[in-house]
Amino acid sequence: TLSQEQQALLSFIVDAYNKHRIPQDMAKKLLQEHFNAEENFMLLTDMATSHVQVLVEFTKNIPGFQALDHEDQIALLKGSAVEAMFLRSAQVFTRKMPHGHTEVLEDRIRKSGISEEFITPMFNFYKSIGELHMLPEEHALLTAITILTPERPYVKDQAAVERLQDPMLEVLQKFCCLQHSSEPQHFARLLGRLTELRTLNHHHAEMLASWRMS
Amino acid sequence: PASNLGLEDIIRKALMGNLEE
Repeated sequence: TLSQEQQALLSFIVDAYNKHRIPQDMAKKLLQEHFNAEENFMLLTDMATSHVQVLVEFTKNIPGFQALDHEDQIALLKGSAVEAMFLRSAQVFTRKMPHGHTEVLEDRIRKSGISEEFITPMFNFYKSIGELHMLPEEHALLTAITILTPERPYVKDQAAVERLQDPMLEVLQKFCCLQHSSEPQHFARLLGRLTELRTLNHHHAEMLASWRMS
Repeated sequence: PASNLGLEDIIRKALMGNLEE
């Protein structure tokens, strides 16, 4: 079972994760209005900006984060922002949405000028997250674990980051054992998705480069 | 790269400010 301290940490992270979401009016725009490819791209860019702001607010609530060296805080957020965004988007895509919404969202992304070679791995990732049937607690913890990755470029005090990440990993492992007792590999599979996220992050960097070219 | 600077700018501003206020 989770210790009292671990339960408190879990509740805190889940609350912070649920509290910090993309503003509803912006999310609604994705479904309601029609845009041409360029406007579509601009909307997705605004979404990404809002996503980063929300991510920073969530991260500030992770116990101990604000006590880290300020430049290390920035290095962690810079290194993980794209991965955390993909995780959150995967959660949106695997959630049961009203009829037709998934298609509208998918269509919008496909018509944003992003080339197919980048879109396919992204939707494959969403699918692989969907197959895990992750609980909201697992999404919140996995996002915190992604952000608190000590091996990001320019992080000076990796040991300090590890001291924050380790308890999260322990809580996630215990939570997985408790909630998925019939699937002993569940925790390992979750960690495997972090490797996929790293690959997507690299794809994303290439995608930005190709956008700049065009 | 410019895009990375953009990301860093957003992060720095968000770290200093408070969206909830």
